[in-house]
Amino acid sequence: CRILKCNSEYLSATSGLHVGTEESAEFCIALRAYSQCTRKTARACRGDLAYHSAVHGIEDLMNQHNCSKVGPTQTPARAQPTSLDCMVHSDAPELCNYEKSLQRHAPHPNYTHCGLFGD
Amino acid sequence: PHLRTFTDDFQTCKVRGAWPLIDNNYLFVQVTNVAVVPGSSATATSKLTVIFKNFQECVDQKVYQAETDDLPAAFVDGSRNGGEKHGANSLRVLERVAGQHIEIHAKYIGTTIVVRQLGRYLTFAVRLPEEVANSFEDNQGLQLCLKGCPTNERMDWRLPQPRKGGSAAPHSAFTREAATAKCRERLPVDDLYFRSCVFDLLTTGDVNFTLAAYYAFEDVKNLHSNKDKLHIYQRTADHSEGNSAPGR
Repeated sequence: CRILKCNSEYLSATSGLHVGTEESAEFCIALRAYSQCTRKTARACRGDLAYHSAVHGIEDLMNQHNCSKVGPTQTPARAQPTSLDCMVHSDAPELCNYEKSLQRHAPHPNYTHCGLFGD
Repeated sequence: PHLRTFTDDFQTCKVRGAWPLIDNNYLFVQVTNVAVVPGSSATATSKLTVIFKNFQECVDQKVYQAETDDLPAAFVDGSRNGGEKHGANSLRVLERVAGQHIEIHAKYIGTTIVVRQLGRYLTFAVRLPEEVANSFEDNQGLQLCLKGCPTNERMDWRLPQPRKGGSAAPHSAFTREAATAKCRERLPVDDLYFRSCVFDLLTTGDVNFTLAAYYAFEDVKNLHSNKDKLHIYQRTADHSEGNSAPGR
């Protein structure tokens, strides 16, 4: 569950903002990004108190700032993948890339092969 | 089917019905094999199931299933990646040739799977790290890719001796010479891929098995980590091969 990461990203995005109508747009952008972040982690966070608090909190804050659910987020647009090697999200955990996750321990893992064909 | 194990053992097995190829902490692969011709114990693969197990922040559990004439470019839930987690795209199904060739890239476990349909049957090839292949518990069952087929499931075939003018098997449209010539078109080296090809043609008369052997070797070329071990000349438990002349 990565809810703490979502929390800290939201806090960091809103740290310089003051509650007021002139900065509501910035709050909305940050809240939509926060909401997007929680949705991504929803499955892993099922039953996590911090997660459910965050989801309710976001709803309240969006109402408070009159934010629409659709609109820009602070998350920079991800570039389209150009090859298979680039298809893992830039913010995907390093452990989702076997070779990268191993680099510290074993730079060159041994691979094996199995095949089945014919009759 | 002909099986090349993780340790480069080469076997021809009966294994009729459903058999697990791989069963470890990350991956489960099972094939179902059916008889190819009446009166022969030779079988070929008509169904393949692959289960990628739920893995940390990368992928949800995903099931891939292929059957003869149904080689989908998606998991059974219709998705083509690992779900909704941050690292979901570390698991992808890629269609290379519609209905004939798909690849599954599981980057989070350094694994590539190739599934093809050639004629009426499926072929399977996988490349994975030894660490992943060896990550199983004692209570995880049989894995053909790991230790090969049980002894009583192995077919210790030998190529039939030449019989001038006659076909080698009742169901075969090929003489041995014709089968040899056909297989040599695609497989110039007299290794076990070549010999399996000849055996399959003589057993079934189905020329698609030539392509199965050819692409199985192409997959080995692409997936095997040791380019010096691509060809295999001696079968495992090969007690009495009729054609025991050196491979080359």
